[in-house]
Amino acid sequence: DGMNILFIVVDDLRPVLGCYGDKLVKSPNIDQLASQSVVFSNAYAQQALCAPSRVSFLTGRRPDTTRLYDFYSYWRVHAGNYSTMPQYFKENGYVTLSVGKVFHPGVSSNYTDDYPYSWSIPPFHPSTEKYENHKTCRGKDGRLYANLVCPVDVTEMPGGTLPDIQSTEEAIRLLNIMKTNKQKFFLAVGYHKPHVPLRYPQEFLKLYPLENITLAPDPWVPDKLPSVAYNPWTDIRQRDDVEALNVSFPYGPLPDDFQRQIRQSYYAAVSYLDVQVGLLLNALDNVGLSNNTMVVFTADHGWSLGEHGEWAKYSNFDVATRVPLMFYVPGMTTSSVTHGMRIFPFLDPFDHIVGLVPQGQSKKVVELVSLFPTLAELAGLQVPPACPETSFHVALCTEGTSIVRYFNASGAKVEEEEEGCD
Amino acid sequence: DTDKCFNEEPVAFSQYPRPADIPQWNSDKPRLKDIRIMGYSMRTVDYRYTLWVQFNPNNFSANFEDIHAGELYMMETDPNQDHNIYNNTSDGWFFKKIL
Repeated sequence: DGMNILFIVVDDLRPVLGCYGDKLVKSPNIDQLASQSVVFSNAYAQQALCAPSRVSFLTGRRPDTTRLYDFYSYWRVHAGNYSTMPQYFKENGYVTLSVGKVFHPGVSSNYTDDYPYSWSIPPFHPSTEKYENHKTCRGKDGRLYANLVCPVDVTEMPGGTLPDIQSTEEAIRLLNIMKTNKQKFFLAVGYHKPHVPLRYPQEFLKLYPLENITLAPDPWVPDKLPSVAYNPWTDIRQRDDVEALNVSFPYGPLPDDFQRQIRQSYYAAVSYLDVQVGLLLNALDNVGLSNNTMVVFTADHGWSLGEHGEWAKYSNFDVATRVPLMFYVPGMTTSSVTHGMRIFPFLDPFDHIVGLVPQGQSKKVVELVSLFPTLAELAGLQVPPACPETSFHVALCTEGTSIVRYFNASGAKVEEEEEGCD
Repeated sequence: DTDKCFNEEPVAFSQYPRPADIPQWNSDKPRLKDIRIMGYSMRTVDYRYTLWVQFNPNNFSANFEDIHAGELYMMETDPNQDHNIYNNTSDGWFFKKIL
């Protein structure tokens, strides 16, 4: 009761993480978080598209209730005046703060990230976010392009930095303020990578030599896939490097070598993200808040890395809808932390260590729409009631259910779910 | 197995909109007014079942009588979801069984 909440949401991250069994990726900081958490290995988004997924899990309603399937409506005007998860915490005495990409910016969050309803102060957006799709990628000819695959020299970037680096700095600044003013907080940090363009500090390429990168295990369009189910990855086709390949629409395929380059850069972007998460969690230790702050780590949806001949999200395939989901709850997923003890020391992916395993693992199938009731229960707040069949007129209810029942209260390893009789 | 209680089997529901049956330039991100089909997925640890049905963007209604396509993948034997067996199952019996 009265615990702080650090809510980390990552853009387009599929469970390409060591703690999800991926053998290639270097993600020691997220793996370290998992080693103190309950990790859900079958968690799914309600729609594999940024704005609909984010509005869905932040309101606890399904897309058919938010009536947002694209980017162009604001639920309070278009569907119903639904309370959001941060708004609920704000109404229950929390200082609620947003850094980076939590709501999808633009119409779907009223161009304000739903401030002031959801947040105590105006949400922070990195100043360099506006250069995301500019020509900042240096080609072999030395000229600058707006590429899909975009390892960069950060010192050459506008402002000499990148959006996620700025977000981490701001989140750490806020943690230091929260430590001083001793108010309980709900801090949401939204990282942009590995969303396209795959623009990250070029040194992370060293972690993934191209010769170690394979194609997807099933890089062809399945013969019995209905054509309506296939997504033609239009957004990446418009990137300069992909456009130059002149692949046919809608099925391509991309040249094998370029497929491997995309996969290589996705992995490199994940390790870059892991460093940002590591710096943020290390700061939580530094301000002495690791023992009374829950940490939630998840993503808005996944991303296809060539499986079924597809790239990006925009489909119902598991690779596009399945997300990482883990909860660190001091005293519940781990035994209580003695004050001052470090839980999340920064781990450098370049000094990669293996062997961190999740504290608890649940294979139960769960949904992002359940985040709101789950966090309410974990924080000791009244859990929002289940929505009636039609809930456009109901401000506070949820179409998800709390998944705390799948945690193990003692903090011991979550028992493998017993098949059969209880 | 009949000697095992049937555990509460959690289900996850996802969905995705499409403007047409055949891929076109706005298939990935159709605007609301251009949505004509909605793909509703139901998944458990054992399978993913998806129905692509007619959708009316004016009243947000999905018509499950007008099925454009279906997908069914059994996770144990096809974890990568490459072998759609929806058409292998005679109409509805499987759907009734899993429901």
